[in-house]
Formats: sequence, C-alpha cells, structure tokens
Amino acid sequence: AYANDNDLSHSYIVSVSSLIPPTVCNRTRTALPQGPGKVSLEVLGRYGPCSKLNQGKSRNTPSLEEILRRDQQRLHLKNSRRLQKAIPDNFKKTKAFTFPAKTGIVAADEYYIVVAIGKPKQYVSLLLDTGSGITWTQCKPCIHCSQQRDPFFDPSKSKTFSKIPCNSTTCKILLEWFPPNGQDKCSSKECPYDIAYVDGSGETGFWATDRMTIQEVNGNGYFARYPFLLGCTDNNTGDQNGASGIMGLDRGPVSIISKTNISYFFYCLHSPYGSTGYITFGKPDTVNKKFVKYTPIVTTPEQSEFYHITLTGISVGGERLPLKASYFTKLSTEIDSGTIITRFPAPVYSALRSAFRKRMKKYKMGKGIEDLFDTCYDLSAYKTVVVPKITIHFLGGVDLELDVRETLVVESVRQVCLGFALLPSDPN
Amino acid sequence: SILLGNVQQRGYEVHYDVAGRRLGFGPGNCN
Repeated sequence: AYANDNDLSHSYIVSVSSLIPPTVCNRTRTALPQGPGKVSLEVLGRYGPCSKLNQGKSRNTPSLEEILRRDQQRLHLKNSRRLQKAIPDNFKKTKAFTFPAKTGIVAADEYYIVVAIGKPKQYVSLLLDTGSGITWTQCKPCIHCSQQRDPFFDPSKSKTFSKIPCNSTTCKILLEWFPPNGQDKCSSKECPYDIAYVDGSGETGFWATDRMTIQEVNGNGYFARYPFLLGCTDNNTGDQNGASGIMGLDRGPVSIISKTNISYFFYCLHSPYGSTGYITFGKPDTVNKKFVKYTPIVTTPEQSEFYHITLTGISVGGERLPLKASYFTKLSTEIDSGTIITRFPAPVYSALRSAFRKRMKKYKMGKGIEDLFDTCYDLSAYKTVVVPKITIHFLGGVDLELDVRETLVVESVRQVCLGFALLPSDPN
Repeated sequence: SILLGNVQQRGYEVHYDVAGRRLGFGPGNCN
C-alpha cells in the first residue's frame, strides 16, 4: 500500500496516536551524568507535564500558536542584532545614526534549570539560552512581577550581593556593550541595563554581582562562582511563563561560559514525549565521548559570540536536496537552545518542503499553523503513517538523523506539521 | 543564515567544546 518511490529504510512507520505528546509527567531516567570535574542538573521543559513552573495547571500553558508566535518574535530580534553588528563602529558613533532595534536578548523558550544565587542560597529557575549572553534574574522589589510564579531573588537577604557602581570601570564597559535604551549613562548610583523585546515588553534593571551556585540534587556535584556578574531585573513587562530569568550560555564577554572556567558543557533536551533532560558542565567520560561526533565551530570575528557550525546538506527519505554543498557552506548556521523551530532560507525551505510533500503525497493535507507551518496533514483517518527520515549533514561527516518527533510538530492528529519554517525576511 | 532550533536538537546530546572550538552530537534520548 506504500508509495513506490519511497524506500522504507529511509522512513519511519509510526502509530498516529503516538505522535500526541503525553500530558502526564513520566520520569524514566535514573541517573544524571556524574563523575569528577563535572556537575549535572536536571533540565525541564517549562510547558511540559514535568514543569514545576506550570504547577500542573493547564491554564498556565500557552497554546502552541502562542508559543510559536513568541518564537517568531525572538527570530526578528535576533535578526535585528545581526543587522546592528554589520554596521561599522564609526558609523554608529555619528549623530545621524539611530538604530531602531535595541541590543539585548529576548526570552528563551522551553528549557530551564534551577540554580542558587546569593548567600544564603536562594533558588531560581533560569531558561537555558545558548543564543544570548546575559544571565539575569528577577529581583525584589519588582514593579510588574504578576506573571512570575517562581520565587524571586531578594538581594536584601543575600550577604554577598553587590551592585556594580555607576562610576566604575566595569559599568563603563557594560554600558558600551549593552547600551540601555534612551540613556547612555547612569541615572542613579546603579549601573543600568535594558532588555527590549519586539512585542513591546522588556526588562529594566541593573548590573550586580553575587554568588552563583550550580549544585546537583544529591549534593555531590558542585560549582560556585563568586563574584558572578548578573542582571538584576526590577521591571519585567514580559511574560516569562513562570521562569525567573535566563542563563546566557553564548561565547560573548559576559556569559557564564566566558566568566568561568567552564570550557565544555553538554545537554540533552527531552522531547515532550520523554520525561526530563539534563545539562552537564564539564567534560564527558572518555567512554561516552567516543560516541560523540564533532563539527568545527566557526570562529570568524563576526560569529564569535554564538555557536555557528557549517551545514553541508539535507536529505529527505535518503535523497539529498538538489542544492550544492557549496551553497550550504556559504550559509551561516547557528545552533540555539532558546529557539524552538529550525529556520531555513527560502531556497532550502522550498526544496525541503517539496521533497517532504512528495513523499507524503498519499496523506490529506490539513490546515497550517500561524504563518509558520504550511505543510500540515490531517492524519485522523490513519492508525499508522509512513514519514520520510530527514537527515541534516554537517562539516566533518556529522549526520544528524532526526527522529520522527524531531521532524513533526503536532497540534492534533488533524494538524501534524513539518516542523521546519522559513527564515523571516529582512525585519526592518 | 540557518537557525537550528531545539526541536531538532532533542534526539541528541549536544556537546559544546568551547575551548576546542567544536560542537558535537552524541547519542541522546536523555536516558
């Protein structure tokens, strides 16, 4: 009954009901990666059934459309940042130059860890974001904190908390790296920072230092940094959906990676179908490391802040898309834990969509989701379906064969979508 | 450019060897 042009060895045969994410937390993993020189923490999805931020209340979970809309907003802001970086410094300093998009980060989505700040320790949940650098948390007192369900960090209760003074050299450098909106110097004794989101929300706050502790639940693994530079947010108009901040993991000058001796970390992000994931700060065991396949991180100055790698091709159902490897290698590929959906430029997305649709032609197409997904299927008439395997190829012979649940985004059995999207065009 | 989001990272352990300037993918499923 299967279409002739498909090769079953390059496809998944799955039951349609198994595509629907579970609503009950199922912790199946028994142990986190452990050993000398490393610290492992549980990673939770903030919208998933194991999330402590949701408090088990479905009303706290935004719709898929809303989550995807936020993901798209994040993309627009990232594009704006790139645009700003492309402009020469001497031009930025001219009076005639004004830039509409502000430097900063937008809320990462999906995955968080719990860390301790201060002495005595106060535990806060921070979203993991390899696409941004500033680690910030919501501090008391705050003006708009109604959305937040996690405890706030209260600086007045920490013996090790210090504000970065306005007149310090550190503040001067920070203001240069992260210029606050509408002001170029301190308005009080604090050293200000300002994060703006494209939807009009944002945070204002000030730079501070305190003790940051990353500790395993069993207390064995332990990592502490003091003083650790962090943003202390006092006015949050955005909805972080329960999380109380972001851990910036990029390669920029203020991230936890740059400011500590962490030179290696790895994570496993569970799918909605699994239970919980983990992040480990430190190197893996030699035995495990031999199963890891590496591709180089691009190190040009323009790409030094984030994690850029080189994609060489994509296969659908065992067949490479008809785009030359030289075309792919000219593109810059950033891996980002804070972005949900993979975005491709038009030629790549078009070729991928075409190849996928060709192999799924026996199934009835369904309604799309937002402007993001245009290749969706109504699978309500089927018990099992055959989905072509998608493999992403990277420099160094690294092949990422995606599981069916990393290929599809499922709203319901009537809306099962190819889980890739078109990169937004110039966001001017 | 291309942006590789977290849906497509989920099946793998993603390794950031920052000092070694390389990024790796290992067996995943978080088990």
